[in-house]
Amino acid sequence: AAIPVPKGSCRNPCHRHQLFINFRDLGWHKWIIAPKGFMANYCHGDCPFSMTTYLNSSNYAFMQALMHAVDPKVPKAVCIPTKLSPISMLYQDNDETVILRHYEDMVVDECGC
Amino acid sequence: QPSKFQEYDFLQFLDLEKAPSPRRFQPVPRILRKIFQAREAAAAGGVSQDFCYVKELGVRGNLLRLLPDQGFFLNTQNPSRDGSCLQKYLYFNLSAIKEKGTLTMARLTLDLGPRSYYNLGPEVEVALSVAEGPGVWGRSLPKPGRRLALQSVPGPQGPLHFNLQDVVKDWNGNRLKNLGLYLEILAKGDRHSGVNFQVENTCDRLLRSLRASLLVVTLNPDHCPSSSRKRR
Repeated sequence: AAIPVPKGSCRNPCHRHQLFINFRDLGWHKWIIAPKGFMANYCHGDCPFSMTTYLNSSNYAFMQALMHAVDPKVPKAVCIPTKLSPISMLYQDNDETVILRHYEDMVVDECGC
Repeated sequence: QPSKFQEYDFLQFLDLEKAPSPRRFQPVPRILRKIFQAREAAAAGGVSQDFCYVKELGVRGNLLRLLPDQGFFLNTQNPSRDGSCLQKYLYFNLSAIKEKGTLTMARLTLDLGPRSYYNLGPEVEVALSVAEGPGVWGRSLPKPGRRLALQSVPGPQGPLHFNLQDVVKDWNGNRLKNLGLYLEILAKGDRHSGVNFQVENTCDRLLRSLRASLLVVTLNPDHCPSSSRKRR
């Protein structure tokens, strides 16, 4: 009783979209010493049932996609970050203090359902 | 261009009330540049890192601050007979350290100038004390209080570091206690010939090249869970 895989591959599969924020565009290059900007990548795309059987998706996504296929009131599995990395920022405050600060989980490296 | 509203949110996220607008950029201290570049290289190489541990300093922490000295010279007369070169009042504005967290390092660095000048200079003695008296905000000049460190160097060879974690923790606990530091530097020439040319030369150069800064490392428990296990 396997669910028939929908015709045609998924048009907009869940994947990472790259977006670079240049601090100069925000006027923040005046106080952020480094980096020049940061990768504000994001995850977007569909998680149809056919996709949840591969592409580093969680078992939960598989079950949710299965339930959605049976009962559309159950929402689809969603496209979320599955691997994140930190960044460091070197900036100066108003007291002429130079600050190096690390932020965990700031950049999306991989997405999945 | 983000709306002011979004900008405010992002700055809040960075623990900043508003976008700093420094009048001029401080030179980036070598130690911070070194740590930043090592992190960038590791990130580019896909090496996973513990951003809550600063291996270059051997301490845990996710926020490093290098505070410049905001004090002033107390006297710069020519060296007296006992070779006393200079007395300086050192003051570091800790009020910027607002975020909660544990202070894991407070290291005072005295950069006595480039090495090449002093190869044959006289021995130099550095005496560091807590400043007493109304300090920079009162009328009378600060005086040396409790001695924190006394160190002789055979002619200053680059930067000297002093661990001030206990003192700064105390100041952090009660900002009124932060009356600054009292620094005295002596150049110990040949006793019998009194103040000789070399001592004057050393003192003169110290006056021009002395730089003091305080490196403060804090660990924010919200951003750095105590166990090394990754959050689930």
